[in-house]
Amino acid sequence: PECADQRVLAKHLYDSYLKSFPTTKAKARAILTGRTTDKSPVVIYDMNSLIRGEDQIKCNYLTPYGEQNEEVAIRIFHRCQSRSVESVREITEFAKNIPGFVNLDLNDQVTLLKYGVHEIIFTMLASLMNKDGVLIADGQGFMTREFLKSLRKPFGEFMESKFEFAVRFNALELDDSDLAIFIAVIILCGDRPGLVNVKPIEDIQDTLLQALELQLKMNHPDSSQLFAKLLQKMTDLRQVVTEHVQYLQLIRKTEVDMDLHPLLQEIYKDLY
Amino acid sequence: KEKHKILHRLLQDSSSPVDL
Repeated sequence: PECADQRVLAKHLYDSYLKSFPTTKAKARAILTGRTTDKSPVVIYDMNSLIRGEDQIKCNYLTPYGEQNEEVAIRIFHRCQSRSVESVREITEFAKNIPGFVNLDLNDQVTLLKYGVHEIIFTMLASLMNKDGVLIADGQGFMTREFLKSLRKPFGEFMESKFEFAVRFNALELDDSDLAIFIAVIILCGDRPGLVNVKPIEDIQDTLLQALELQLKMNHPDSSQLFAKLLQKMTDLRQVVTEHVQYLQLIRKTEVDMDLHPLLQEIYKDLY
Repeated sequence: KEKHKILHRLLQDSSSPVDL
């Protein structure tokens, strides 16, 4: 009966995940490997292809700040921000559907999201990446890693640590139903700074961890130690987020006119 | 609470949680 409960929980989280996140890993992998009847993504690999791509890609977050006149590196950086804000909204909706989450102290819910969202953003970004580039605008475009690397300092280095993490993480070959539980586990971390009431958070996470372990055993019977390997990735994720915050601090120092979205300001303030 | 007012708002938005 306990296993049955864990399967119900896994199914519930997967359903919530599909409702909350429009671009699934399944869809992204189909586009990246050409296994889809949809139009191939527009490949952006230099300044000319970027300009062409901007005409071809229909997307409401492509030019959110009326920024066509902005320098390319800053334009791309702004788009990353817009996408991150959208991701925070999606993750919040997903979190609310984790059984027990909305019954937690409201300030603890805020703390869990504050510390969890970027780990989740980089986990899900890996689904859109391969070693050569990243899907953008819901799979309408593919921006190459080399192009991103060629952006002027300090923007050129901004995505490298995410690609390095993605390549290692994608080697685990998780699918969307695995990721749904993993993401819930990340949110319900009882060791986030400033939590008021840790016990109920750890209780929910214990249940989620049991569901994750069973899910991985059933979905990847030949992949030994996958559960342990996945838990280790949580440490890597914290490192990716710490580096990300350091980059942002550098960018805010060197780019005096750089504005940060108010939601992201809230999240980054006193983070690490 | 003031420090995280957008996160608070997102959490208290309409969409209702689903109970198992």
